[in-house]
Amino acid sequence: GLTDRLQDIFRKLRGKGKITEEDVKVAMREVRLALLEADVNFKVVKDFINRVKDRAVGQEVLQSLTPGQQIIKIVYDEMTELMGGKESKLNLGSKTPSVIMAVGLQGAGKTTTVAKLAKTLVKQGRRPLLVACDVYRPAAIKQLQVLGEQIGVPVFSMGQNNPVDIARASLHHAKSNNRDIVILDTAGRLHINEELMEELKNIKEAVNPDEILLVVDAMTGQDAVNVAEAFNNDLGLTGVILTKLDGDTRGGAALSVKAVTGCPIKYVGMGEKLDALEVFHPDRMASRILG
Amino acid sequence: VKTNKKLDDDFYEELEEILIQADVGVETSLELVENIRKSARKNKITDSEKVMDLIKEETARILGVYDTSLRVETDEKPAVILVVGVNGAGKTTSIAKLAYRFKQENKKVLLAAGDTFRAAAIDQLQIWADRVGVELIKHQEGADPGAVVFDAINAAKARKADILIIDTAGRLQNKTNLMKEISKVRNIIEREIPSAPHEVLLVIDATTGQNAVSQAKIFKEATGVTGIILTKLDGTAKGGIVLSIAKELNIPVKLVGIGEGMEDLRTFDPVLFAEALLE
Ligand SMILES: Nc1nc2c(ncn2[C@@H]2O[C@H](COP(=O)(O)OP(=O)(O)OP(=O)(O)O)[C@@H](O)[C@H]2O)c(=O)[nH]1
Ligand SMILES: Nc1nc2c(ncn2[C@@H]2O[C@H](COP(=O)(O)OP(=O)(O)OP(=O)(O)O)[C@@H](O)[C@H]2O)c(=O)[nH]1
Ligand SMILES: [Mg+2]
Ligand SMILES: [Mg+2]
Repeated sequence: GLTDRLQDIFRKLRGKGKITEEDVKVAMREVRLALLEADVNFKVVKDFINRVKDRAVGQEVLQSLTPGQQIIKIVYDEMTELMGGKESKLNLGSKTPSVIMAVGLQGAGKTTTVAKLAKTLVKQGRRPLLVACDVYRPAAIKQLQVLGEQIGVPVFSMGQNNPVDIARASLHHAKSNNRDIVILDTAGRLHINEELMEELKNIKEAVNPDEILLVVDAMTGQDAVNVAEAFNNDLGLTGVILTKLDGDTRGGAALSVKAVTGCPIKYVGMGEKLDALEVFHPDRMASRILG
Repeated sequence: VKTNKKLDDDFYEELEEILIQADVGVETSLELVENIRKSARKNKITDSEKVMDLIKEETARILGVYDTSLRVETDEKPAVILVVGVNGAGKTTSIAKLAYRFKQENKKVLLAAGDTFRAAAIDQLQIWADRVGVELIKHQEGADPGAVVFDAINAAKARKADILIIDTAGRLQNKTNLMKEISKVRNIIEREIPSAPHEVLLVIDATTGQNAVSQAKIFKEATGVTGIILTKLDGTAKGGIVLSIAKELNIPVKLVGIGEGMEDLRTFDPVLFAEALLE
């Protein structure tokens, strides 16, 4: 991986006092390559490299580390910090019911993820209500109902009706059925589909969510920035959930999405089962991306 | 679009940037640009627009050496198409589109609900089958996918179907047990019809990054892959990963998905693809 590559490069530089600009230049070429191969967005890589360069040049070489190890440590620390530094929680506000809205591209994992979130919340002693706002995809409502049944969480549906009306009605339903968190599953859509993005804005306006979570497939490539930026500009995201991290992708999209929106990644999907949702750890993600 | 630019380092660096941002991957991008640079020097080309044409032609050439037709005119009936890929790529929807296309060509199509695992997967395919007007062979949720496939092949033979399209559960390529399962499904098909499956189509989401190469490699090893269906090209992703897949694995793109409706399927056009990739 990157660590070995940098070790090789810097083997001959052992015993030096400071990290020189040339050392950093050579190292950054390798880091840039590693990040691009990990699917971090091209422009995000550029910015990241510049930040690391500033931190690395002129640094004293620590007694316990080789220059290569030291540069790696700076890269790793910088990336961990960029990705949020520490774990992030859901901000469920003070009003009841709290509202969580899941949005994202087609097939990203929204329906599965909202069910996983509901299961997690049940374990925390909450009483979530799942809401079927995807009225387009064949059997989407049935999919959510089947998942709801598997975890013992009720699913609110009005069949193929206006998603904005469904969202609004779900709040009333939650109140009259003593459910304290409403989780809206929305249809997958392209960020460039104006009509469908308008629908999301209307849902947001109708129910004023505490959390608007962008669900992103961890294997997304360079396009991740376009998607994240558009959803964030249109809706004001409060967080991100990265799915399918049980795959073998390095997941550079995580850095891209965080860099371009500033939104914290709160959870990661680690499998198809409904208990496969974990808190996002920035340091673990940094190691994974760096390979 | 680069017009009247000087053919210096900056120009070629910008070209690499365009390719990398299109998910072509670093190695393939550098290689492609280096070849174009050499070719431009050798042919004394000084016009930047001409260089853009060169790279478009080379891209189209790499992707266009293959036959994009589907092998469905088989001596043994039915022709069997196995559809595989990772979770959420667009397999089930692409099968609906394929069924619709074949139905327009007056073929008798049968579908098999090989995803017996995911919630409402069978329901989803049944709705599509009804919309397109084709029959679906299915068992209950949780049934053995091999049993569904075996049943579907026999039903297809009995009903004299021209084409049988088999849907499978999404699976990540690093899940060894799931890849074993899909290899087993392929073997069952081959056992029932020695020349089948006639097509194994790997469905890849155009938004996928470099992981797509690993997907193609491992699915090729597990089931063989005769072609790719590249989905969601109606988004802003360019799908550049198919270039590395063509170069490293010789797997052609046969079809592209450009939307969520049953008509949103197109035969892959390498020239149009190269144009869009480099704009
Ligand atoms: N391996 C794995 N599969 C996942 C994960 N999350 C979701 N999936 C699978 O990904 C596929 C798509 O998931 P869905 O929940 O239907 O995705 P969606 O975003 O709701 O899709 P649309 O509603 O069509 O936009 C399904 O096969 C899920 O089982 C995960 O973390 N790991
Ligand atoms: N915009 C767009 N969406 C697509 C395209 N192909 C499929 N989709 C959407 O992508 C989502 C996932 O499609 P599915 O057909 O369920 O994908 P799958 O591979 O069968 O998913 P699993 O069975 O869960 O692995 C659905 O919302 C589809 O409507 C396409 O070409 N363009
Ligand atoms: Mg869904
Ligand atoms: Mg499917």
